Amino acid sequence: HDKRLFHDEL
Amino acid sequence: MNVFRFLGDLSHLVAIVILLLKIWKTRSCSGISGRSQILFAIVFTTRYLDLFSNFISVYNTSMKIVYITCSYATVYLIYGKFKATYDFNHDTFRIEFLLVPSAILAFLVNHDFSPLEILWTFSIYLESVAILPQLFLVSKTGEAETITSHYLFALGSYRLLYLLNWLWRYFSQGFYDLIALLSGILQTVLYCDFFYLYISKVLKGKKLSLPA
Repeated sequence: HDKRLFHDEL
Repeated sequence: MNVFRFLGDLSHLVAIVILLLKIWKTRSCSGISGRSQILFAIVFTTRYLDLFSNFISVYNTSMKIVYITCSYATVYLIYGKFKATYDFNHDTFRIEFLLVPSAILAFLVNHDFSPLEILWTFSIYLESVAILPQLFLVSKTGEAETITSHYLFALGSYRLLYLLNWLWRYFSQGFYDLIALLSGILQTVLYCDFFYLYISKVLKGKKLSLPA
């Protein structure tokens, strides 16, 4: 998965 | 983390705390749309399901817990403790017209067809329109208490600051997320007329009243 799926924002 | 995102989170936290304190201190939720608060509770619930499975940082986890706790506490105060002061006559925006399209769109347009990702996308779409019942209530009553207008200003500023954060992240690290960006633009646009009234009236000490 690209990093976008890693939602690091609230 | 950049300054815009930090200020955005701060503004969001301030808005949530202002609202909770307003209801608690005045023991009244007059002028507050309970329906919008229900939508925000749904937004946080569907967005932060990975709260325990996906640790990012102490900051991230603690803010998520604060947001979820405060949003449910606010809904409880409105529909539970102070429901006698709840303005159910004017808080009539049909939230199913926001929930259903957001859910359908989340199935059609998302980054990944997995349950968590679709729920995250649903929460992004829903958040962009979750303030509509509140703005509708203010337009129906024709005015808003000053503390409520500060709440709305802080809440509107949070996503505006996030737009600046995404601009910053695009130019500094090539990061962008069209779903969050376009929803954030819509969300902020919905506040435009309120921002105008807030800056032209409330900051001059007048009460926020919509032209009848």
